Amino acid sequence: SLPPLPPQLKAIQHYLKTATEHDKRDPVVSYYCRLYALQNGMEIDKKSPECRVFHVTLMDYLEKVKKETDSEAVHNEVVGQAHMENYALKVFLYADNEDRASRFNKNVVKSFYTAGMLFDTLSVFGELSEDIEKNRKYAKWKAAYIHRCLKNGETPV
Amino acid sequence: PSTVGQSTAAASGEQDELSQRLAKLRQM
Repeated sequence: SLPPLPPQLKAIQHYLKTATEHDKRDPVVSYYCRLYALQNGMEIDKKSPECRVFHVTLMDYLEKVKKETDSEAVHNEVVGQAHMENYALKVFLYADNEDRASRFNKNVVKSFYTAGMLFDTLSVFGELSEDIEKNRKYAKWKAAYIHRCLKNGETPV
Repeated sequence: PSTVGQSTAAASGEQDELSQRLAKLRQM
């Protein structure tokens, strides 16, 4: 288990949560969400002792996962990228279909939100393509928009 | 000053170690 998340690393909290949510459903997604969180966390702060302890613990965990798994998508990042792109698109298309069928609920908000974060994690493989960048922004905007409408009792357009 | 220098060197060594471990993890 990880030590408590230092406040300065709050920005990576949701990616770690998404990783936990996928531990049983899709360990490849969990692995890359945590790798993204680690990489981003190190960019935010790798100097303070509390952040260093957090990063080292997360690194230990990822090394252990990689040693123990025989998943090609974890060992080969090209395969991993394809896996993550397919999965993110699947979540995005589910939310988009629900949206276009005017089925608005918390599940659709969560799916758009998760898709947006999964598109974020694709940056561990390099610069995002134009299409993915477009979907990433759209998914985040849609999640916020439908959430706001549901909260205010309005019907999303 | 030498203590500060040593601390800085130690801190940067630890930072490098983290980055190196990350790079190694991705090549494993």
